[in-house]
Amino acid sequence: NRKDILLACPMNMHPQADPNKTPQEIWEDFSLSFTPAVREVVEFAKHIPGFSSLSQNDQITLLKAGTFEVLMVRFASLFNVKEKTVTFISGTTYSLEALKSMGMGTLLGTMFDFSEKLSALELSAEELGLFTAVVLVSTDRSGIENVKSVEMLQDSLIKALRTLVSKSAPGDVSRFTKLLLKLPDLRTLNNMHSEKLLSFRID
Amino acid sequence: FSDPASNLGLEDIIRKALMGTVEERPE
Repeated sequence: NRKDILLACPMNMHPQADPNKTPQEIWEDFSLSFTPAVREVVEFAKHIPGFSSLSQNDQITLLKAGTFEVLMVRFASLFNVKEKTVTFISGTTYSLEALKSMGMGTLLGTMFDFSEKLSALELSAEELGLFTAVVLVSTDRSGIENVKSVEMLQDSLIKALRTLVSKSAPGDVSRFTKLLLKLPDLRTLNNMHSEKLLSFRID
Repeated sequence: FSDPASNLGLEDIIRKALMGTVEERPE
């Protein structure tokens, strides 16, 4: 019954599907925001110094594995912890209770936790950009041909991030550590999200 | 997870964006 289709991802217009729309139309509506968002991640990656000198296979492999982690950082602010709301791409805001009553659960709660911890670090735009680059190159390495070059790129980005973070908050040594601890959080989120994706098929 | 992202055609979008061959679809 189409009325019961739950669209948990806030890149949909609304969490409940329009009952008059076919699954294909629902998917096309979603891809109107999903596809540009993925393209944006690719454009972002092209601007990471050193990323374009990786092999094409390794660029694609990193992007496939890391796109959702980057999007979770990029859209973390849609999950408003103070208000306990999620803003969908239409601009409409839904309370945590309402979304839970629709059937959303652990992934939603984990995303809220992540959003809360990330915003607590009060990153500047520059810090957030460099952190996002670290997220992408720190993603799962399955299928990577030249692990050494990816590790070298990761190393240089982490060094740059440490320099930037310590410059803006010299006294707060723990800030950089807390930031790096977001990486395993993102991996957990990504694994939970992947589980949901497995149950989703587009034909 | 074998390749959950393939359910969304992620690799295709990435390849096209990387190669710069963006379909001219009305945004």
